[in-house]
Amino acid sequence: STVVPPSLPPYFIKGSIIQLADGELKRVEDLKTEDFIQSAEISSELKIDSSTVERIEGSHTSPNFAVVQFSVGEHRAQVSVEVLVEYPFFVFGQGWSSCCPDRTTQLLELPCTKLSVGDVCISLTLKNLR
Amino acid sequence: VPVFPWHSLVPFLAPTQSD
Repeated sequence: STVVPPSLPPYFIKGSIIQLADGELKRVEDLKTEDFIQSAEISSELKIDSSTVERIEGSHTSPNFAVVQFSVGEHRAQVSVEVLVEYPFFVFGQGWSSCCPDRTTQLLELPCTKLSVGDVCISLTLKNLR
Repeated sequence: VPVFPWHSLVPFLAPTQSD
């Protein structure tokens, strides 16, 4: 059986059932870019932002972690996140990608490519409520 | 079988707006 570290969420395991904003159910490995875009269009609170990977470094805390620096949205705000190296991000037009795709596939059985500088990931921000 | 909402899969990155 697959052993998932406690800080790696269960919904990334292959076969997990994901509900889109219109109620449709899909497996996590079958999600497409359009699924996220259409779900965000339906959402009253959330919108999709583009987050471009600017830098990927090993963590000072633990070799199991990486620090990924993103440039977020049209304002290019700099945001760094510390994640397990197998943590998957969804890259526009490409799909699931992580710092260590071999580990992602090993632990989660989730098909995954290598996350690289310049990749544009899907992220969420709050819609402007006016 | 648990069902997870789509937005739980996406990191929430709120940019700080400086304008």
